[in-house]
Amino acid sequence: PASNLGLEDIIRKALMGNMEE
Amino acid sequence: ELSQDQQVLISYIVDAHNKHRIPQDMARKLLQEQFNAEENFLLLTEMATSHVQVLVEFTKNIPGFQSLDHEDQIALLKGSAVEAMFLRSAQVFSKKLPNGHTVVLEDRIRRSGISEEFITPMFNFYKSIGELQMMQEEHALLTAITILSPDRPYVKDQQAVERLQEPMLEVLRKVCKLQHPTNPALCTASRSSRVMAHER
Repeated sequence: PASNLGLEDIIRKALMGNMEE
Repeated sequence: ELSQDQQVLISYIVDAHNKHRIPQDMARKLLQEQFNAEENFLLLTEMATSHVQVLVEFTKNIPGFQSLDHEDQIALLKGSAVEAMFLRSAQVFSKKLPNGHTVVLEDRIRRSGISEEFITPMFNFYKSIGELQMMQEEHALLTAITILSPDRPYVKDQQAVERLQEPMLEVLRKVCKLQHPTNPALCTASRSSRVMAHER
């Protein structure tokens, strides 16, 4: 189930969050 | 005794742990709205996504984490996300939220179509974590320690991760002895960062 959620995608986007701001 | 630096580290991690939570509107949906099994399942997957985002925000606030190699940051989060989420969920369930919230949550999970094969061990895990009667400092530290496990797959600079994890392990050992002087079980469990793998 974790891989179906695109876990790595979610993590990458969330980590990038501050950089985009 | 905890040193000044160690006390600062604890308050930093506990603050981050408390600050980053599932958004209010999602929590409200979970607790208040009526759904069928399929909608329950979708709601839980939405919540899982939100939970991962919350976990990443917490992790960014762990001292030193953002100084790690970027791909190692991803590897650590990817390798620990499920364990850390279960730890956090266990804390929520063991806090015995007011007004039977945990009853509603448990009911929703049991009626989401998720196989009993997963549900039973999950609630057993929540129960055994609850029995340890961990304080919030221990939960926050254990979560940080779980995330900063140097032996996750694809981590390149394991020593850099160890350098971050070791001071936290030391703090957790001390906190544990201070808060549970007569309960060796928790201290033994927290001495090993593999406690989560065992529970899994």
